[in-house]
Amino acid sequence: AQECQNLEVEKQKRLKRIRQKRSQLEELILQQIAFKNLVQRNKVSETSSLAPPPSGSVIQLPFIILNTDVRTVIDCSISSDKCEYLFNFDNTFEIHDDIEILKRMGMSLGLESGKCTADNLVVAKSLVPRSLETYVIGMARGTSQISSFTGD
Amino acid sequence: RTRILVSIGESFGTSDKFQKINAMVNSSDRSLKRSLDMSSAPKPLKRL
Amino acid sequence: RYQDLQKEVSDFTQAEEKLDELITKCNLQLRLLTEDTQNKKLGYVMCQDLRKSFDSPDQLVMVIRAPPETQMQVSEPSEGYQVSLKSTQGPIDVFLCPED
Repeated sequence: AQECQNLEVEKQKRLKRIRQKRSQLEELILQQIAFKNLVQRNKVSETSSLAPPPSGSVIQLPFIILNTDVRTVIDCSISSDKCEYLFNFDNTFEIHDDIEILKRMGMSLGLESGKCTADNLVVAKSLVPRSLETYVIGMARGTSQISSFTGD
Repeated sequence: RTRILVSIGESFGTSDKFQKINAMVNSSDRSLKRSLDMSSAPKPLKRL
Repeated sequence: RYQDLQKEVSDFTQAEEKLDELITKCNLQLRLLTEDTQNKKLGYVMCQDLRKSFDSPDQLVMVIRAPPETQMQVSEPSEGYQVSLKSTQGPIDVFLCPED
């Protein structure tokens, strides 16, 4: 009985690690799909407009975004070499990374929210190696890969 | 003062680091106080 | 019951090893993808993409482009909302995304 108990504890630990690793893998797959989609979109756009967009209107990856209410007063100190910044806000703010912006732009085809259309699923599968397709299908359906191991 | 330190400047990576920051910044009751006195006329905006 | 549990733990061990392998592969693929010259050139968003990402119009959107390993420090808001940036590999670019 004691050995069964120990195995049960070991099983739960592994299950927890598998869940964490599966969501880490899904995040990496989302990033890969989103980035490939963004590059594809820009390539098509530049081909159709026969010229790259004006340099002042594009923001190259990687970047992060800090957003706050327009009425927020921002006190900003900058070192002369622009290597150090200090911002003081008088209101709350949010910080997002580039991948979050790509998701909001729809570059990850709704996979992150399990709202991927059949057409988008075809596109998403074409953007990843075959070994990852089952994870893409699982995300599109909003189902957990873990169920194939635990039957729950 | 507790603070959150993250490394930025690399492509992608784990995005949950900013979720922790946003949760910390937006959880404080200070924002509640601030929104309470938001009724006051908005202060002159400083631009970067 | 003991044998069943042994079998399950062994299945999970294999599953975890497979996930580790896929995560390593995915990280490598992503790094190669973002380091590819052509993809580097085409890996950009437009200002209007950013604008559309923040549905409420009364948001001020600040863009921060920093060299690798730049340290960002956000203080606990009890005494003010403070963000500091410190780079050791070159200047940091900060600009506001225009409203229009």
